[in-house]
Amino acid sequence: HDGTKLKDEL
Amino acid sequence: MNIFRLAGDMTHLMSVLVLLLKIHTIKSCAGISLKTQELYALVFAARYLDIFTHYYSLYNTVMKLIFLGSSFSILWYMKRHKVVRRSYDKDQDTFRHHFLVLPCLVLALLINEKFTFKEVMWTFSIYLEAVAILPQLVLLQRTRNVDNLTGQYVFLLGAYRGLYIINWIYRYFAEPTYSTHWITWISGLLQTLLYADFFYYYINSVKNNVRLQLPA
Repeated sequence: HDGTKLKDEL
Repeated sequence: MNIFRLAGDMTHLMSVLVLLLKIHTIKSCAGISLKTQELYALVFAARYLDIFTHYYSLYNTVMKLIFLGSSFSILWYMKRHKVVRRSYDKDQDTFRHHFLVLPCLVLALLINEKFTFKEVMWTFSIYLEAVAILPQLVLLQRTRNVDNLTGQYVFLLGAYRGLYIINWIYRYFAEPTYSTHWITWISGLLQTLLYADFFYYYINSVKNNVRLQLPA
């Protein structure tokens, strides 16, 4: 799982 | 993007606009904690390090710019504007906010998803955001009589957090590729719980149509 996945949130 | 996430972002945006409106039109920042505003500026600066390196959507980039721009202009108004800065409740806003920053940084170094600079800074911003409202809540408690715009500002911030939790629950069930995000979820839940007490008094004051007054 890519650790940056949730970064589409603000 | 789901409706809860959008509604959350919009209440977040409205909270910032209410605050800027108060400062810009009434030329007063009475009741607003500079400590909390400094923490939010730090939260956004640490979290949005990817703004020019990673593109998600136009919406994402524009919102990031708005949050960065607004938080630093609020700081400018409260510290530098010759009229606004005089209304700052300096003697009441005494929370030692630096003592929040270091534990959050240590925690981010210890508990993160990936030990890289950007990832640790992002995690640090998540932890710091969870507690950044504390100086503001303490200031409200001290002032007790809360003016309408300040009350609305804190209410909108709390609503934003609550909506983000519903958004995570929705994403968890609606998006097959969406995995568990314990760091964000636990921090977000803690952050929302901090508002519970304020919400209770705020909703009562709206219901009874009286000025918001916090107990001593």
